[in-house]
Amino acid sequence: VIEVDGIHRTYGEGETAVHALRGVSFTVDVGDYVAIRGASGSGKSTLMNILGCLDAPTSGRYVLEGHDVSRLDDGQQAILRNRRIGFVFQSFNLLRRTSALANVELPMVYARIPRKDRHRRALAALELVGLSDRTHHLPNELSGGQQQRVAVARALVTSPSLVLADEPTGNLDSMSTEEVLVALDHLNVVGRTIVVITHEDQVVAHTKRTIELLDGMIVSDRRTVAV
Amino acid sequence: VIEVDGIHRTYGEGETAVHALRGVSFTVDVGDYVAIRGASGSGKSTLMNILGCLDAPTSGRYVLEGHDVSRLDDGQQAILRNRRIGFVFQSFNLLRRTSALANVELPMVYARIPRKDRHRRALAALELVGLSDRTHHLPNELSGGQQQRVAVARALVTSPSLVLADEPTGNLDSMSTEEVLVALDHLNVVGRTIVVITHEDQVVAHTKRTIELLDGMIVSDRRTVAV
Ligand SMILES: Nc1ncnc2c1ncn2[C@@H]1O[C@H](COP(=O)(O)OP(=O)(O)OP(=O)(O)O)[C@@H](O)[C@H]1O
Ligand SMILES: Nc1ncnc2c1ncn2[C@@H]1O[C@H](COP(=O)(O)OP(=O)(O)OP(=O)(O)O)[C@@H](O)[C@H]1O
Ligand SMILES: [Mg+2]
Ligand SMILES: [Mg+2]
Repeated sequence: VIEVDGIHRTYGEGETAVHALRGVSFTVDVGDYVAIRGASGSGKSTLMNILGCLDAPTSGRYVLEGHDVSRLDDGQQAILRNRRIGFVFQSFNLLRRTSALANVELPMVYARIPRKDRHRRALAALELVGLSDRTHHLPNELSGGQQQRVAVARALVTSPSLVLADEPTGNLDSMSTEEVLVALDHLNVVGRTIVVITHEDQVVAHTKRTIELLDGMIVSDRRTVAV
Repeated sequence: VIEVDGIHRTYGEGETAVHALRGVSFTVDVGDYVAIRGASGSGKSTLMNILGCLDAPTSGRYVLEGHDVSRLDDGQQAILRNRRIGFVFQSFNLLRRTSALANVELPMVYARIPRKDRHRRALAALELVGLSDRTHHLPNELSGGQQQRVAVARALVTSPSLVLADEPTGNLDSMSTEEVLVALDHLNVVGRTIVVITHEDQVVAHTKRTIELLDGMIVSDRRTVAV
């Protein structure tokens, strides 16, 4: 489902240029469950943004579900992104003037799902992450970990074929972390592909493969469970 | 240095009221190193905001370094906060149009430290957290963990008598986490008081006492190392 070939991503130019990715190549088959680890600043989020069609590589090729992403225009990329990918951002990116429930409904609005179904499915997603009693709160009326869980619920609510999660449990205690992992595991069991950036062993334990980045390059790629 | 007595904090009123803190009492002596743990939503950040004079309790008493905080006006609280406390926020709260270096210099501007000294000390603080090569980057040109480390550097740069850190390592791999902990340990060794909210065992291992919150109340308070 994912094919990355010789991906480079450089910010800036000349002396102050930052080479965030320096030739990254790997493939991910349908139903895989991949953890991406690496030091702070090693290029994990940069790679994730490219996988999620939110950023373009400086060079190299990215093929998503058979589409060469560089050959799609912005509109086509947006459609691919909204229909096939669920994204948990490292900084949540919730709409601030919107309730938890409305935030979780948003991907379904793009997918043209009827209002009644959106409401029901958003409630179910929030219940999965233990937030049934916070549906009408605004993000600034929620704890840091509750905001993170709303971001997780939003990424999962359309049951997307590809889930990209950037440190989805960084603000969570082990019980809330386990709730999130159970939800991700369930999606993987029914055939969805999961890629999760994490630095927590508890999360890695649920995955089938670990890719390790260092200074913008892959230094190890180990499978722990068959797909 | 900290005396908390019967602290309550309620958001909203009537049926939808959220009782974030329901009668919290404890003291912290100079030089203690306290971890605060608890489930997501249990009231940890709410407690931290009260300790940092950023929020007032609905009822109860808070005495900081001998001052009854409720008897100080806003100006006096701001002075106490800026001169005595270093705060690491769960969501970093960096100024977005300002470089990492300028963000770290900010507490020293309030403390009226001369420009040359500010520059030198900000560089030293950023070096402590491994960001010497990112000083001129803006927050949106930094990775999530790098932003978190700038927030840590900013909290430590005035060598404050009280450090309040809300999940300071949530976005960091174990090596960057260790760098932050070494910096906190060093401050504690020279007599500063540290209170850190965390859900990570690696962090708790460096502390001398663990307070556990559940549903806005303290359920355990255990010392592991003498002060
Ligand atoms: N402005 C607000 N209005 C209503 N409820 C609020 C508001 N701010 C926080 N809360 C609620 O207060 C409770 C405690 O929040 P707090 O941020 O202290 O939790 P926390 O222990 O820091 O959680 P986390 O580990 O997720 O960061 C949460 O259940 C939250 O939903
Ligand atoms: N707009 C930008 N301009 C310059 N450098 C940037 C920019 N954005 C990111 N970087 C740099 O690119 C590198 C990789 O960033 P990235 O966010 O991918 O790291 P990461 O592995 O996700 O780190 P973390 O674990 O801290 O979240 C970092 O060193 C960062 O400073
Ligand atoms: Mg990142
Ligand atoms: Mg919190």
